[in-house]
Amino acid sequence: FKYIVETSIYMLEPWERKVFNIAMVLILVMSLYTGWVFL
Amino acid sequence: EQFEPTPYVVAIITYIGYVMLAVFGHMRDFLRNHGFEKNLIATEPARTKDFVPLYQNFESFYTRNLYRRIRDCWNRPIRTCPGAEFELIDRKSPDHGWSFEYPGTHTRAINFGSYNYLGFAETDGPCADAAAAATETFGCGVGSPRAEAGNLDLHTRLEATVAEFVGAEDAIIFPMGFATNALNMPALIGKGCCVLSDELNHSSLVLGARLTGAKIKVFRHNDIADVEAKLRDAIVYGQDRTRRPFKKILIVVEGVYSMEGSVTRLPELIALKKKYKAYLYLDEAHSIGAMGPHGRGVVDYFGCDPRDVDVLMGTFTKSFGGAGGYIAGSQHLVALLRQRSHSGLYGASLPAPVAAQVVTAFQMLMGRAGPPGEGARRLKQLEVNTQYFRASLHRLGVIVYGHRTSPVVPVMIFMPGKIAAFGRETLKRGLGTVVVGYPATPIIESRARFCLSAAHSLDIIDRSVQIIDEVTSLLLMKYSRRPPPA
Amino acid sequence: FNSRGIWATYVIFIFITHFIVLSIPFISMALAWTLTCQIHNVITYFWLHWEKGAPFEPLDQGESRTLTHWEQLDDGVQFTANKKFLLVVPIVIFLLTTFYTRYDQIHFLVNALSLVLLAIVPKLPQLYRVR
Repeated sequence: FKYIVETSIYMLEPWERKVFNIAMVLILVMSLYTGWVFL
Repeated sequence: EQFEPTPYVVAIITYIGYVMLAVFGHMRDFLRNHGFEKNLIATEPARTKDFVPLYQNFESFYTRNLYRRIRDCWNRPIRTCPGAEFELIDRKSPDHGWSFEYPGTHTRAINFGSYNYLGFAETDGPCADAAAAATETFGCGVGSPRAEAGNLDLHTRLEATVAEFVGAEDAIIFPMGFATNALNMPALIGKGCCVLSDELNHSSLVLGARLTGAKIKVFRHNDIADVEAKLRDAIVYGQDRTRRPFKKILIVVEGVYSMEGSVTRLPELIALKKKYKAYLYLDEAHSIGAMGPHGRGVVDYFGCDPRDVDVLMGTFTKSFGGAGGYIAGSQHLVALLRQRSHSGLYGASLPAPVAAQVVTAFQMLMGRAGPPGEGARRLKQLEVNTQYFRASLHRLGVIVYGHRTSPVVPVMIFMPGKIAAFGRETLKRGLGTVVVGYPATPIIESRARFCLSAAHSLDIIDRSVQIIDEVTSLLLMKYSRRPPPA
Repeated sequence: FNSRGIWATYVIFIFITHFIVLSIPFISMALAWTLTCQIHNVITYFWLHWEKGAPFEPLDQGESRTLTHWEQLDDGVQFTANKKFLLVVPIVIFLLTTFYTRYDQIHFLVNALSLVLLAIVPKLPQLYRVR
């Protein structure tokens, strides 16, 4: 609850929240992978 | 007065929140415009597609994509008198704010949302009896302007009462607070004049100033140095292009700024207007009845002479449980308004029950009606409630704006997601209040606004502070870095 | 654009954008910087010089309805701190991009064109309210 309130996705509809969280996870995974390859 | 600045990190997270909501808004608009999603907002019928569009699509972007999602927090229907406690009619939205359904249940809550400073919004007592009697005598409404058949002796009595109460020579009343500003400023000034307006003035003052056609200069909120600088420029440089001197310069301020909870610096403004021969228009909408030892507004609070303020404006909405407004001042000013006021010539006049309610409330404040000392008791109660509530909130660690004696108490929320969460969580716990966000406030200054009332008991205040403590802990809203008061 | 922390937020958004582009595995550093530069110029062009009016109904009786955000900024006063900041940032991004693309000609041309057409020309005072 604190997470969705701080990031303001509290105002989004459930499916939009999923889109937002998937995008966040995707960016995280990509950056970890690229970081690993890069380093 | 306190205006603790928005913490830097919170400001940045707030912007990121708004940008993220804007991105999703554009994404939804794209889906709607390309038929992937049904457009539920009111649009023009297909047959008028070839005409010039009535609405600019972008202008309702905010309503469609941000406000709509959380609009259950606003315009909540109530089913009882807006006293210390009230009952709200529950609403459910199956489609995230596009439409509402009424399950038939209702919620009882403590009322910190209504303007009811002196607690005159009540179902019984001298005011209610007077309103009922006036209804039987005069009926519910008057379908004609004052200048025609809409003038009742009640109106005349109310004007005399208002003039005596505020300490002016004469007064004129109007059926609507907003119209009192918006429709009378054009009767006072016009082209070739200059209006110095506070940047946080109410929209009725902004609209009234724009309708006059006068040159408008906006000064920083409550900044006397800025007023003087702009006043000097207006006098030295005069009108644009022609450089002719302005015919009149009108300084327009509010007594209490309801969004900030701040109080105007009246003594300095009076000194300035005397020094530069300008006129002063004081909107006491929130301070009449709520400020000052006798409830006569900020003029009474600062102990100034009412005759030093050229135009004393106020409303009956916030402190007297009524509606409408008044303008008080010199005989000459009121006579001029009687002839020229758009509201007095075209608008239907104040309904008799409302006028009776307001007259009785004024008389209770002047000690001529109701139980002896009732008016003074309410004023004292409001003052105690205000300072007790503010001190309790400061102790919680939330950021509270405004003057310690202002009965409007803004508590800062900042992030857009928390605006709705605060409104919903407090109502869930039995506290009804108002939340305000952009564009009615600066983008990083969203807030909840609590309106104190003399009808609130200290027990009610304690309960509400406890609810606020719970919700602000849940929503991580205790941003204040100031040490809590001893 | 006059409220607290907005410039820092703007720069943070540029970093976030670059970070997202950079974390795409099969994109080279040079391409990541060029994409950042392009995305920044296109979005700021759309936001500052394309959209007109306000996303809500302002109190100005429709006065700003025909003005872009850039023209409404600071009430149309030119050379304010905000406008200088918004003009300098794309130039700095362009210089960084040129450096990180090792002065490659193709990248340079694409970025220079985008910088001039989308970021600098619309901000010139001579083009204020020009349609």
